[in-house]
Amino acid sequence: LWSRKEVKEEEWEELEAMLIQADIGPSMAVELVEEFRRLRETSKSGGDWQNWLYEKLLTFLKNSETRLFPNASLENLRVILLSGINGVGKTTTAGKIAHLLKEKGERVVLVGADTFRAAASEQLEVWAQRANCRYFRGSAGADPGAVVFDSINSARNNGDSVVIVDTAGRSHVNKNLLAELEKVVKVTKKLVEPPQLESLLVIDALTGQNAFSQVESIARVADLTGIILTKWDSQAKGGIIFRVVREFGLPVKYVGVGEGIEDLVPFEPEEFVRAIVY
Amino acid sequence: ALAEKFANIFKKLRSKGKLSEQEVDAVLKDLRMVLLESDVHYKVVKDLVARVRERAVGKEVLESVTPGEMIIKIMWDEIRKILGGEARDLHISSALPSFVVLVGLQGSGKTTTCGKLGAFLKERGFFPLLVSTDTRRPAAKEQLRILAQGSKLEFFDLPQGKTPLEVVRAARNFAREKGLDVVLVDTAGRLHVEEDLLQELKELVTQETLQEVLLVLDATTGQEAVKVAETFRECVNPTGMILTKVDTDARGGAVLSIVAQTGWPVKFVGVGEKVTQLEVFRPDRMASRIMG
Ligand SMILES: Nc1nc2c(ncn2[C@@H]2O[C@H](COP(=O)(O)OP(=O)(O)OP(=O)(O)O)[C@@H](O)[C@H]2O)c(=O)[nH]1
Ligand SMILES: Nc1nc2c(ncn2[C@@H]2O[C@H](COP(=O)(O)OP(=O)(O)OP(=O)(O)O)[C@@H](O)[C@H]2O)c(=O)[nH]1
Ligand SMILES: [Mg+2]
Ligand SMILES: [Mg+2]
Repeated sequence: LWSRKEVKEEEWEELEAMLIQADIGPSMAVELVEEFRRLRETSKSGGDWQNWLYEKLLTFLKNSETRLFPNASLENLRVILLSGINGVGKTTTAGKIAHLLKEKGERVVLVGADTFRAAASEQLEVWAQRANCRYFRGSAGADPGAVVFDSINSARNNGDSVVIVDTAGRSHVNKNLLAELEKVVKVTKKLVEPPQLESLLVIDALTGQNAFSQVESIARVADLTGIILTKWDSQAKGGIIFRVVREFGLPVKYVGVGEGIEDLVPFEPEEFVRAIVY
Repeated sequence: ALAEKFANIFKKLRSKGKLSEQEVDAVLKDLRMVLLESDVHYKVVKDLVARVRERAVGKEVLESVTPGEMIIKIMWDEIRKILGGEARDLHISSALPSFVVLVGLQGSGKTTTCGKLGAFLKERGFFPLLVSTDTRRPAAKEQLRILAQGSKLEFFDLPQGKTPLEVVRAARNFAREKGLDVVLVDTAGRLHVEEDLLQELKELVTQETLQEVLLVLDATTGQEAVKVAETFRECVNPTGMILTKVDTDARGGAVLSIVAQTGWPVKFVGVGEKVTQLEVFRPDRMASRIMG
């Protein structure tokens, strides 16, 4: 269809609509459609539009470091810090990562640094039981920075190899909560060297363009090293990832695909793009 | 902010005086981009821009000295129309007790909102009962119990209850016994693609008389919001919506989309994590929020 001479205006609109509805964002959608139109004018070859789009979107995502701790020393303590706005899936993801690393033979401790929300520590404790790993809890209302500090020292004393810190959900426009997160990151950096820290922002795949401002605000305070995209089983395309990767160069490391402990998979660019294009 | 972006658009036109149809189209193109960036659904933007264009290419605008401002005013007007005239209230009928059930996607804020609604109603002289039917999420019942305790509200749980229907039936009896007049039912989060979980909700709404079934929706939801709303409508036919996390600066474009597509009234907005941070939805306030 797209290899014939004349492409109707509606067909270009359809392509733009499909990109926007995948949450890629209007400016990027317009950009992609215009690029494709220019290419078609200059090259007389037909070619399959889906193939072009697939390859184009994939270029945004290649050269992404998707491994956890790519440069860490495995003999020293490593810390995973999870941050993100309210309800995106941080606590659940912390449990899933704990399980994943335990299966790999790591000595894991799950740290409840959400000392604010109702039943946050009870929720994470259940996940620690499910993942069969140690649980370090902060007392209600305790300063999250202090909890993280104590937990890392406790991990060193206990001979743990990985500390997974679950933080409280926060609005990325709340200055106090951003300052609180900044403090948690500063405390962590005092205790472990940069390659030993994986600071991951958790984003809900159903989120729209707001995800971009979430990354922008939180990247400023949390020294982010990567992203985890949750609820991809919702069939939302998570297209905001392209803007995020292009603007911030942050790799997506894992994808949440359900509410169970095994429902966390490594990010696969081909599969992600295929779900948008085909 | 949207108002700034709109202002920038018509700043370009200030020096032009009268507008040609092409110039109107150029302004509408910019307005369209701004709405899409606020997560208003593609189809809703298309209809909205078409309606604005219809009014904007009239003589009245093209011959005005401030055509840009007129177009923006028309856009404002059409947005306000979509959001509805006045604030709509909860249907707490004289049925004793009245039932308000909260449904929605995982993490949208149902449990927290249940607590907020309880406190809100208590302040207005009602005697609410908070009920948890979430048997799936770790510590979900505990979360609602703690919220109830925090606001000195009654809490009900049926430990052996497996389905929301069983729990709601037992809660009805409990509320009657205790003379409580509003039962606020928290349900487990579920995706619009989880058929069996939707079926579980459908069973509840078809077998019990419920005064309100409210879709609790995260204001940061993107283009998928419309699909979510349509699926929930087919399955449980909500009587309204509560939009949460409005404080995270999300422009509520999802709300505009869903209201435009479903005609559902938005009853409340969540503007923070604290139990007091629930506001009655005011269409004009949300319109000015969407517009910047
Ligand atoms: N379908 C699906 N649900 C998920 C996924 N990840 C998390 N959830 C659900 O999302 C809801 C919120 O998860 P939480 O882990 O409590 O989210 P959170 O970010 O810790 O929330 P706060 O701490 O309150 O900010 C729960 O019902 C989870 O089961 C996922 O990948 N898929
Ligand atoms: N900033 C902000 N956070 C909110 C608002 N409403 C709820 N939250 C937070 O959002 C997160 C998720 O809230 P929950 O009440 O656990 O959501 P839920 O829909 O019950 O989640 P599931 O039961 O897992 O589906 C919590 O951290 C709440 O404090 C709001 O209006 N603004
Ligand atoms: Mg949490
Ligand atoms: Mg809940």
